[in-house]
Amino acid sequence: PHARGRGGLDEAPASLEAPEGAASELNPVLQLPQGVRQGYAPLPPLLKVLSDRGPQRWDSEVPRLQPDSRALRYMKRLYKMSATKEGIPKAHKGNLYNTVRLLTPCLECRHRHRDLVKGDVHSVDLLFNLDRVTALEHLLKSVLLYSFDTSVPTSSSITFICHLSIKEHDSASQVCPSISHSLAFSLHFEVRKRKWVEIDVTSFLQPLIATNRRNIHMAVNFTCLMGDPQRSTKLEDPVNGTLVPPSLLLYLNDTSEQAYHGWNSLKHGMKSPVQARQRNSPLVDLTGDKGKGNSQGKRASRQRR
Amino acid sequence: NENLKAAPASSPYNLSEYFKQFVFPQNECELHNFRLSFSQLKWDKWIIAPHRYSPQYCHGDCPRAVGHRYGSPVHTMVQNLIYEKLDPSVPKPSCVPAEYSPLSVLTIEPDGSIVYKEYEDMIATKCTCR
Repeated sequence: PHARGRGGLDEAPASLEAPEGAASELNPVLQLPQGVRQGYAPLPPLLKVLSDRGPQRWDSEVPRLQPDSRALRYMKRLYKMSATKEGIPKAHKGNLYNTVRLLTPCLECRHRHRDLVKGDVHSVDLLFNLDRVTALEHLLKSVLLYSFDTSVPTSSSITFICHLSIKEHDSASQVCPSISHSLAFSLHFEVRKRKWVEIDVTSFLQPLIATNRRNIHMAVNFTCLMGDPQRSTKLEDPVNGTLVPPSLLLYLNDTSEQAYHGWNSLKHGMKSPVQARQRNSPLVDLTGDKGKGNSQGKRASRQRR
Repeated sequence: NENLKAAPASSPYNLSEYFKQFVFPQNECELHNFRLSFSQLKWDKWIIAPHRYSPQYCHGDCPRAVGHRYGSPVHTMVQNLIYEKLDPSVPKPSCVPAEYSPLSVLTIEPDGSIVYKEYEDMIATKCTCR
């Protein structure tokens, strides 16, 4: 049943919809009895193509939307940081992710208005489709990824005082979206071409992904001033170029058999992701009680007993 | 010395024949290199990285004394014995991978999203006889 949940069989290539009789000569995977097949977690595309007989089908028949070039550049850089040239995962400390998904919004309507007090307000309504996220992929961290393609001379350093408010549109009821998440922060950095800004929205997305939400609809206001907060900030357009609508980056722990669990192998003596998470102070501490002193923990458990 | 007494008075030819059974096979079971690029499979449109992938493979004959060299279980020697003494239709032990290493892959999904994934058991790193 969870295979139907997200990115499941409804996404699968036509062969999976072939009439029962045809299934047997199509693909060894399809010879599984119906019940088992239903519960069969959908294979990631690479393994699907390796188990299929018609690899050339994947090349011709499956149309692929081309990703944004900036997004591709970012993921290639992430790949270089995470794996060697031969593709061997680097034993990097601390992160438990074995899957990173970059989703570009499949719908965005931009609004932009100038507010004398707040500065230049960019707001976009974004719809992210999570069908590719399988039920076996657990969220560790999620990030809104802004890229600034600016023509500002690279020598200048500017300070962004930003206010990010994310509202989740509940498509069921058309009431005005409730503000589920807002944060204000200031960013100071040397502006270079195509600068990335990562904004952690894990606490906002965690409950949505945990409830198997397949679409996330959010309105994001990104207000930026330019200049030094101490002095009068000039209300210039902080980015002469365009503030590109953000992509959504999901750091996931794929718990399926085929995924690599480097931290989990007996070599490292880790028995479960929870232990690894507690020990490695990961990207996101989901237990919430990091390092509260063992004695307190022990006393509490003794009292409980 | 006992073997020599036991061995028939023989021309050098028989003697070499006799010792052959103790020599390790020439093409003994071992790991072989194999390197492919996803462009050869025409998958480079959706597999962005790595450009080259070396899955390796295991090939060769399994010697009779497999135990200590390949970490094979005793069953492998039993299977060898069955093949040699009882029933040649039972296959000899095969040369197969014993250990693997993972592979990180960067792909473009049909909906245009990009995914980095680490897959288990994608590169053979050690062979054994089973």
